[in-house]
Amino acid sequence: EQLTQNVLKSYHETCQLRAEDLQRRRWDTFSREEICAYQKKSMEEMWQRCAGRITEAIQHVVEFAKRLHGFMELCQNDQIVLLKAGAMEVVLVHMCRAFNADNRTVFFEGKYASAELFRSLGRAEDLIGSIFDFAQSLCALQCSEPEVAFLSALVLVNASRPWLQEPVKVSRLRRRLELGFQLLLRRTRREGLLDRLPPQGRLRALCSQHVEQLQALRRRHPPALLDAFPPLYRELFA
Amino acid sequence: KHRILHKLLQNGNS
Repeated sequence: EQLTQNVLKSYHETCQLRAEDLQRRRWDTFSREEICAYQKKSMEEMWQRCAGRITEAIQHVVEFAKRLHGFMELCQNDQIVLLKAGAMEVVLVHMCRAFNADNRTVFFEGKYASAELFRSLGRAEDLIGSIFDFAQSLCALQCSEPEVAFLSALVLVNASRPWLQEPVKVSRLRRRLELGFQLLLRRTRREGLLDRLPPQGRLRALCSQHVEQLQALRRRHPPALLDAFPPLYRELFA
Repeated sequence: KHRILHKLLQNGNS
């Protein structure tokens, strides 16, 4: 019970956007002119913008992790390993809250945006499509806020990440989180959720696709391109 | 190697 309260409190304290606000604004979409303006941006500028938004979201995930009971008791190597491997995955899970499955738009820079708004990302368009498909499938599960909170914690605290120094300690923490999640699901009669969650490999594949696209971008541009990206983004993905 | 992550983790509960 204590652990559940801690997961929920950590999640609420570090949530970037409130669910009510996202819901209230879900039909506030970009106009045709605004979409065109985004499409006319250079590929470099659009990548930088997206990297900026991803980095902001990741900073909230780091704060979430810090508040999770047990996370800061892991050795520093393992804290870094878990965040490096899991932060982007958590951001993708959170995206289902900011996604309107009825018109396939996502909250981006103040309004809801369809995939076409990201056209200037060039070849990364496939990645956008995959991310939208993932958000759509997660939306179909209609997860509550407490469920998203636990899913975030469980994506992060994963004992099978490579390079962990104390995997046993991580798996002990994970086990406690799993128990808390099961109790919550039982209480809310949502046990079926566990069987309907997308396979873990899907998140991993999206994250590798993101890194591959970033590498392809770097091959086509001078190294100075990355100077304009947020330092935390470069540290995690470049 | 992960200077920024280290810093973020060490900065209290900001």
